[in-house]
Amino acid sequence: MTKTLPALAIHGGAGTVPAHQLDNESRAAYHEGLRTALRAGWKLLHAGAPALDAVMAAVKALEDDTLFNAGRGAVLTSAGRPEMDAAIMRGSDRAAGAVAGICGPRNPVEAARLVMEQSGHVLMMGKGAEAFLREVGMEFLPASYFETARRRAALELELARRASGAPDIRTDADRHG
Amino acid sequence: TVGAVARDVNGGLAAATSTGGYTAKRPGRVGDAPVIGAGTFADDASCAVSCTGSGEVFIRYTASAELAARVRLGREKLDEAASRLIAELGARDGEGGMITVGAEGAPVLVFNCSGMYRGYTDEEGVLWTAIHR
Repeated sequence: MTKTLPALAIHGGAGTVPAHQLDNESRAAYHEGLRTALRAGWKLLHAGAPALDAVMAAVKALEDDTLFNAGRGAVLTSAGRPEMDAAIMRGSDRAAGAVAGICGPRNPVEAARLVMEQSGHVLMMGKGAEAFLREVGMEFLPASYFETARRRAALELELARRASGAPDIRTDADRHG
Repeated sequence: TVGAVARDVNGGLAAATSTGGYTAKRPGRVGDAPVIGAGTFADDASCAVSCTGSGEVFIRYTASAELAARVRLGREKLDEAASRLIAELGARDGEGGMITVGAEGAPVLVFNCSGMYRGYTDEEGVLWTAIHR
């Protein structure tokens, strides 16, 4: 089989902090978080690993970084707790796995891959998904592991706004996390 | 929301997306990230896609499957199709972005809002990252 040039791209969300509000230290932290994810995926691609392993490694690195709205550092629902969604898909046979509305697995993208590889389904949600993930041995962490002071503050701000009836003037960053 | 798309040395494509949704969302609300064909999609015959933004719009317009279809049907090249589609979604209140990679060529990263945390590796493995335009 002819070899193709590997390629990798990532995103950390489209709701960015406005440029004038981003100090140099925060800017550097975001760039470093993105580079860490790129390195995690590129190392595998460069070693000849499948694209599926590379995208999972890159997304896990972003889920572990509290700067980004996924995994640790996920935003909070109006009920004050994280509810996470994730999906993964392989292009050769369109195999796919996804989870919705879960809280517990350190890396939701890894949970999605377990759904793809071991459940016989594509999408699993909520308590049923969590029960399946426990059955297949996934470690569960408390909701407090995922919560950060920054996301709690953004939630309180938004709940206070809703209570006051003031217009929604949030930045992309606050709205989309 | 975070995501990745990749092409391996055998030409295999893959996509992954993960999210907490948006701040103060109603419990039970699910956006496009886990919806195959909306926020996440991969098919070796066209491209791999991961999206971020107004999930309800990306679901209704099956954003990532739409991009793949335009490429597979040969109507547009990947970068043209992605740029045109993200603009169309923006015109329908679909604020956000998408990253995609095809069977050949460099990854494509597009967005219709103030910025997107993003990065890619070029063929030599040099890392490129950006936040705003």
